[in-house]
Order: sequence, then structure tokens, then C-alpha cells
Amino acid sequence: FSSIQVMSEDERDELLAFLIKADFGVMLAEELLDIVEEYPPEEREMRLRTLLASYLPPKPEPIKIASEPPTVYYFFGVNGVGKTTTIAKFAHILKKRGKVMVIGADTFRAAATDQLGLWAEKVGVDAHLGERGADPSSVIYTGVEKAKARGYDFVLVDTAGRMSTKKNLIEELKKMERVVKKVVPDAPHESFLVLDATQGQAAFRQAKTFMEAVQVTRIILTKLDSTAKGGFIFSIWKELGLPIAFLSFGQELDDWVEYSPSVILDNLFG
Amino acid sequence: DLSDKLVNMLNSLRKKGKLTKEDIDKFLKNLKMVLLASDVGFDVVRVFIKDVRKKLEEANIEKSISPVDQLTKIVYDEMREILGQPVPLKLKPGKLTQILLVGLQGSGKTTTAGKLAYYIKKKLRKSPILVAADTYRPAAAQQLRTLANEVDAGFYSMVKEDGTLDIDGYKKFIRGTLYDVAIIDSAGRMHVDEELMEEIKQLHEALQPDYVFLVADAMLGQEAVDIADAFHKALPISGVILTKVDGDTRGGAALSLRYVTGVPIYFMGMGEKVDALEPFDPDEISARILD
Ligand SMILES: Nc1nc2c(ncn2[C@@H]2O[C@H](COP(=O)(O)OP(=O)(O)OP(=O)(O)O)[C@@H](O)[C@H]2O)c(=O)[nH]1
Ligand SMILES: Nc1nc2c(ncn2[C@@H]2O[C@H](COP(=O)(O)OP(=O)(O)OP(=O)(O)O)[C@@H](O)[C@H]2O)c(=O)[nH]1
Ligand SMILES: [Mg+2]
Ligand SMILES: [Mg+2]
Repeated sequence: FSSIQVMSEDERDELLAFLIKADFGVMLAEELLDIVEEYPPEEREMRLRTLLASYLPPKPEPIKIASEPPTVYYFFGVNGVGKTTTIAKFAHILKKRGKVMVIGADTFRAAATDQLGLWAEKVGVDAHLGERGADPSSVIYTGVEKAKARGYDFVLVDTAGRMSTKKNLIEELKKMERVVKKVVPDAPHESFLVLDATQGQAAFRQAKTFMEAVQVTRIILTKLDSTAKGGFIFSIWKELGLPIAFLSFGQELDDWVEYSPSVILDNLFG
Repeated sequence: DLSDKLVNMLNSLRKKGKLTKEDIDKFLKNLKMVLLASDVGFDVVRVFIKDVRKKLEEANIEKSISPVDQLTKIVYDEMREILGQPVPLKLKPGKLTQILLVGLQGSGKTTTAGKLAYYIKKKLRKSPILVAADTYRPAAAQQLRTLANEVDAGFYSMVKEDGTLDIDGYKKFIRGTLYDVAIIDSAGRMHVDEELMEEIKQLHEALQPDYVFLVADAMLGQEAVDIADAFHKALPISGVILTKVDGDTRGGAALSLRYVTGVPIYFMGMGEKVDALEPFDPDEISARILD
């Protein structure tokens, strides 16, 4: 008889508010509510929580390490999401596991390589920084060549922010991916798309566009220290199958955790 | 795609002729979904739909001969009214005008400071100085200084060697200059970070700026409502500058920001270069939100 208990408009709207305000997006929110609606009222919130757990990517495989050094990691995404700061955090961790070089291939923005250079200094790793206005692909090429010759274990490549709508910038990223293979054929070993949790549904479109252009292996979700929940990662997993590597909660070097579904769920229901 | 749904619905309503209450309810439900898909805040959408419904009743839409055209017009008019008109940046003649830029991390404050300086030089033919006040971000002052050189504006940094702000030093310095406008670039901060929100209140208190602009990313999601509310409560926000409008966001945050703060959106950032700043265009933004 419990299936006779239809969800009232107000009740459905309350649950819709919860999902929308968490940036789930309308499509997925409605789909989830259609499922939850079938259960008796007293079970609905618990059912929603279980359902959401099933819609999340599982804890992923450990990050890929190259069979012979250097291991090359790319970081890209739209403007201001936290790429450069995230690289500093990665460098801080990876330096305990090997010799790290960061490559400043944002040759466009004012003081971009200065910012990365200061972080490298602070963390205590080496930096290969491009001249402003130089071709980012040649900066990467020279940097990775140097890293290979001098026995670096990890190379972290910082790129300029780019709107996924700008075709020439997407082409530039494709070239940056091709060029590194001349030095290290399997590179980049991981390609991190950095997404800002305070963004709305544009994050999904960014993921889709970047994936159509280059290899994207994992997402890094930043600015979770806001009240944003980053609900778009659910539809990114569902529609695009993109796993999440890393969750960033602030501007300092240890303001991050490795992705796990429980972190997302606790943040959502917290 | 949701907005196609709206278009298809309007076309089928057009064939119907007169509208029933059910047609209107169905239309408003679809409109609600379009607005939510455009990142307009949930509570803002609720109020918007309520207002549109009221306007439809007042217009006696069920008795109308060409209801679909009237329906579309009412929705667009309501959207444009909320988004408001662009407001010119008025400067104090013969005196220093101080503009303080505040907002979340990475929203585009420093870049916008450069764009404002360019605008003030080129369009208003006045003399701007860029003032660095970000003690946290590595190379923040360098970034602003580079922009100042690019647009041929003055530059001053309040940031001391020990990482604190020398506000008195700035006040002393600026009094001895003849700049028309000082644009002060602050550090990015989360609206939920009590310490940083307290800090910006203190900076504002010490400077007493003529304008306080909330620099906000057009791609913001539902968070835009909370951000607008927190900054609006903490500071006397004079206006909003919407950045990264050149992305593919539908820009619903613009509506939320307007609803919550009630202040005008002065400018929109349309790209990364210093000349990519335009007066806010409500027609462009309404079209993006509704399409
Ligand atoms: N609160 C908070 N701030 C963050 C986080 N990650 C990065 N930031 C801040 O966001 C701002 C932008 O970070 P960047 O690392 O410069 O971002 P980016 O993607 O490299 O930016 P562009 O290179 O200009 O596209 C800085 O002020 C960072 O300190 C985070 O997880 N939380
Ligand atoms: N495409 C585009 N990029 C923009 C726009 N405005 C700013 N940016 C970019 O957004 C990124 C962040 O800009 P910043 O000026 O460093 O942002 P911020 O608010 O000063 O960052 P914090 O000081 O760390 O809080 C940079 O890559 C800028 O070039 C815009 O209107 N369009
Ligand atoms: Mg960067
Ligand atoms: Mg800045």
C-alpha cells in the first residue's frame, strides 16, 4: 500500500530544492526524485542517500606512475579554478616520493609563472618557467626534455586558464598534449581537469568539451570550503564516466583530501 | 535540451489559440526548469515565477487574443526589469574617487582592476592608479603591477615585507598625488570565512571608498545567492562586476546577484585582455538565461 503514498507537490519541491541548491542540475534532480518518489515517505531521505552513494564514482585507482621516469601530469581547466595552487599541493606531497619539477606553461597571464615560481620555492621543488608570450608547447617540450635528462621523477605541468568555448585555446591544449609525446611517448600519464565547486552547470559542459579535445583522466574539485556542494560531479560521472582524484578545501598546502564518496556525501548532507 | 522544450511548448500553445489555467501552469513549470538549468538561484526562481504568474493574471492572459506573444513579452520584460539597466561610473570631479574590489578567490578581481584602469583612461579620460592590497596570494602585487604597466596606470602596493597591510602609508602617499581614481584590489575570500570577512570590513572602514564592487564569476552556481547575501550584509556594496561572461555559462547568477543585493551590475568581463570590459547588457544576459 505504501506505493499509494504519492509525494505531494510541496514535498517534491523541498527535495528538489535540496538537490538544485547542491548544483545537481535539473535533469539529474528530476530523475532522482522520480526514483525516490516510489518509496514510502518515511524511507525517502534514507533512500535518497543510498541512491546518491550509488551515483558517485567509487574510490579510484591510485594515480598512474610511469614505468620509467619522468611521470608527467597535466593540469588544465577554465580561468581561476585553482590549477596553479593545486599543483603546489601536489608538488608538496610528491617531493617525498621523488624529485619534482613544475613546469610553468602559462605564458599568457600576468605574473602566472611568478606565482608558480614562488610556490615552487616555498614547497622546495625545481621550476622550469616559460617566458611570457612564449609558445606553451615549446616550454613543455624543453622542460620535459630537461626533466628526463636530469632524472626527475615527477613533472607537473601548469597551463593557462582557458574557456572551453575558445577553439584556438582548445587547439593549443591539443598541441601541448601531442608535443610531450615526442620526449615521453606515454605522457601525460594523468590529465587533471580542475573544476571549481562554486560553479554551476557550466562545469558539466567544460568536462564534456575538454574530454572531446584531449585526454582527461580525473577531476580535481576545488573550493569545497565554500558552502557549494559541487553536485555537478554526479552527472559528470553518470554521463561522462570521469572519476575524481582530489578534493581541495582551501588555499594552504594541506587543504585537500583524496577523493572518497563519503567525503562528498558528508559534505552534501552535512 | 530544456529550452527547446520551452520553445516547442510555446509553438503548440500558439496552435491552441486561447490559454487555459492548465496551459499557464504547465508553461510556468517549464519556465522554472529553464531558469534552474541556467543556474538562477532556487529561491530566486520561486519568486520570479510567482511574479510572472501575477503579471499574467493582471494582463488577463486567458482572455487574450494573442496570448503566446504576450506571455513571451511578459517573461522577457520581467527578466529585463530585474536585471536592471547599466549605470555609468560617475567620478568625483577634482577629487580622488576610490574603488574597492572584493569577491571570491579567482573571480577576476585583479584582472578587472586592470580593465577598469584601462576603461577610466580610454573612455573617461581620467588618471587611474592600481593599488595592491592582497597579502596572501603569491605574486599578487606583481600581477597588478604588470597590468598597471600594460595600461599605463599608476601603481602602489600597500603590502609590507611582513605580509601586513600599510593602510596609513597608502593614505599618506595618495594624498600627495593627483590621480583621479584609485582602484584597490583585495585578496579573494570565501563568504563563509569569518576572519577574512572581518578583515575586508576593516579595510573598508579604513579606506571609506566611494565604490565597493563585488566581482563575481558569471559561472557561479546556486552559491551566488549566499555569496551575494553575505557580502551585501558585510559591506555597502555599490555594484557588481560580472566576469567571464565569454564562457558558455547561461549566467543565471546575474539574476540571483541582482535579486539579493538590489545593486546595479555595472560591467561585464568579456575576456582576458584589458580591453575586455563592457557596460552590463541586460538584453544579452536575459537572452542567455532564457535560451
Ligand atoms: N578557498 C579556496 N581557494 C582556493 C582553492 N584552490 C585555489 N584557491 C584560490 O583560488 C585563487 C585562484 O587560484 P589559482 O591557482 O591562481 O587558479 P588558476 O586556475 O591557476 O588560475 P588561472 O591560471 O588564472 O586560470 C587563488 O587565490 C587560490 O589561492 C580552494 O580549494 N579553496
Ligand atoms: N575569459 C575570461 N577570463 C577572465 C575574465 N576576468 C578574469 N579572467 C581570468 O580569470 C583568472 C582569475 O583572474 P584574477 O584576476 O587572478 O582573479 P582574482 O579574483 O584576482 O583572484 P584572487 O586574487 O586569487 O582571488 C585569470 O586567468 C584571468 O585572466 C573574463 O572576463 N574572461
Ligand atoms: Mg594558474
Ligand atoms: Mg587577485
